[in-house]
Amino acid sequence: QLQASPKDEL
Amino acid sequence: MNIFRLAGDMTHLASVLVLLLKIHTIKSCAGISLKTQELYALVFATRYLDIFTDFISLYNTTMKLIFLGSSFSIVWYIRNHKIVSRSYDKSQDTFRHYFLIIPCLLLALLVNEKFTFKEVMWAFSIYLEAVAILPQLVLLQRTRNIDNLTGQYVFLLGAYRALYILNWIYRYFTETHYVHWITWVSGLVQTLLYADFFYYYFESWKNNKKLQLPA
Repeated sequence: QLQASPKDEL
Repeated sequence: MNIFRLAGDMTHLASVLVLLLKIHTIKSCAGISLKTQELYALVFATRYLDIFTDFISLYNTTMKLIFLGSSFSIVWYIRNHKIVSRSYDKSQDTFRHYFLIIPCLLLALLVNEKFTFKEVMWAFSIYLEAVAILPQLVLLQRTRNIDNLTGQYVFLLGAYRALYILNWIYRYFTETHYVHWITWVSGLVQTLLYADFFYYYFESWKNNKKLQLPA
């Protein structure tokens, strides 16, 4: 399962 | 959050403030590309779809709201404000949006972190941000007299991107599993687009001459 990374940058 | 990331965000914020200062106080948008501003509004609208679903920090949410609000209000000012819109030279700002939007959308459909609506939109916003400055750079080349605020605006935008690269290098070495190919490659492309501008910006600064890009 491909996991999208958390987007902590703007 | 490291110092490069914070400095990058603050530089980005400063660029927006410089542009708002030009629009609000001088009531002019001369030399500013509406096309680029519209692309930025689209970039933020598609990237921050997670604003109400994923809470990261108060800082993150606040900055997102600032970038969304400022980008849409800048577009509104250039298009609709009685005085500001008069200084917009449509005949010089001829870049076509869809030349950038369509390839970015196709790329986002092919290359994304996950094939979901939110993730495709996020990848699209990353690709589009990388090239959104192009109409502005084309307009700068056509502008005989680039005023100081416009020059500073573009310089700050470029500096923000360069600082983000330093932030990624720092994070790569300090965090485990910190690998983000989509943002890295697009960010690198985006920063390289400013290389030519930076060269002439520093030359004009060194020689104390007015900034002018060769056609």
